[in-house]
Amino acid sequence: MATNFLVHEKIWFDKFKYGDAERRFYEQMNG
Amino acid sequence: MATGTLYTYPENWRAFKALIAAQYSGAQVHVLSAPPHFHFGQTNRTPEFLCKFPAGKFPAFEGDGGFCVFESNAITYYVNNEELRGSTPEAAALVAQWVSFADSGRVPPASAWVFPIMGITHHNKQATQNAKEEVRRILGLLDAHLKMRTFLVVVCTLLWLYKQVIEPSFHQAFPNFSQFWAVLGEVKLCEKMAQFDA
Amino acid sequence: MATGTLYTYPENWRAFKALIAAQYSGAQVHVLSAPPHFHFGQTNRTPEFLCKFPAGKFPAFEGDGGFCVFESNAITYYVNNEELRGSTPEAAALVAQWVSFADSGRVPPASAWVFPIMGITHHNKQATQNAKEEVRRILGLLDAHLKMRTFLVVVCTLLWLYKQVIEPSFHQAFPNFSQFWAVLGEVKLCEKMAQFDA
Repeated sequence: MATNFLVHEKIWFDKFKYGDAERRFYEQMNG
Repeated sequence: MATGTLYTYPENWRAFKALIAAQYSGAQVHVLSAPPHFHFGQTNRTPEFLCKFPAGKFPAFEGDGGFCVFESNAITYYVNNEELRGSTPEAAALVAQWVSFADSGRVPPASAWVFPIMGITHHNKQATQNAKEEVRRILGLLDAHLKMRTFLVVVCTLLWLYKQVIEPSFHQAFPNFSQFWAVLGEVKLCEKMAQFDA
Repeated sequence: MATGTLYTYPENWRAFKALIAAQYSGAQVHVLSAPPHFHFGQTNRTPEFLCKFPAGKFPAFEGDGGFCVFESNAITYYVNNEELRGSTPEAAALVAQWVSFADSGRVPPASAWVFPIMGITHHNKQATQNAKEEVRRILGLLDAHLKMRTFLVVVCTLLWLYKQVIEPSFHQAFPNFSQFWAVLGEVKLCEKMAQFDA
């Protein structure tokens, strides 16, 4: 039942990837 | 005390936050989640709905006085009482901290792990592995912090995990969670970690 | 009035939210963002930092009285004043609504569009196209709502976009934004939409 609705949910599945990449980027930037 | 109507689809964990808060605050929240009052995918596209809730998102709350608000955290805040909102700037800041941490730190890995199992998104072995490790890290962090505290908003973002994949052996390491389920009633906890079945 | 220290790496748009709020509220916020006081990647892994901020995330705020809070929205709330927090439950709920909408609706497509151009993540043509359309949809929705209102938290999540890719022809359709930049000072707006350069 819930799955019919959840398929419309906007979830940032790639959050983990983007967060990791952003952290690495700024760690490099900040030496 | 807020009184009004909550528009949502059934079994929406985002709506549970507001409904649990209303239980504590005594706010009168009337839920519309099924026809004829509510058709998911239609109701939220009608001009009158979009005029009240321009993002067309659920859950959406309309107070009896006509005040309209969407985004589950904002609705939960509104139907809450002063105590649960945080009666000092420090308490309110910590509520905001864990609400934000729940949305940014927990919802993505929880969904990435469980949605493929429920057939909602494609399965990717590595992504599932990453999500599982991220969930373990976050639960460890939370467990250390949940001693003597109650974080209802957190538990709503953990529903999928506890219903689908976190079996007793997995959550034994995090003993401070068990008190939460008292508020949600009997939630059938996962006995066996669900695996993706192609 | 909050006074304390904000730990962050330089140019962190998440920290800007709290710093702008502090300008309005008059809170005294001392920023530590460079050696010797702060080494991103090291400072946040020391035991004393993790004891105060268990998630090891930035920005993190430590009040002069020892109160510690992480998550940028929570810090912004704490250094804010009553007026900017929302002096009625309705006003506060609407602040929470747009804060939540900014994080869930804008940060993902903004990152998906700009990060590959900055070399932070890999480029994917379709993902970029999807992100661009999502940004256009969200800006249109916001533009309709931003008449006569100021949403500073929103603008911080738009920084990447306006600095990298939203050229005048793109944001002409959204006239209500221009007033925001007055608070951020001269932000070099994008003249030419940056494209991914392999």
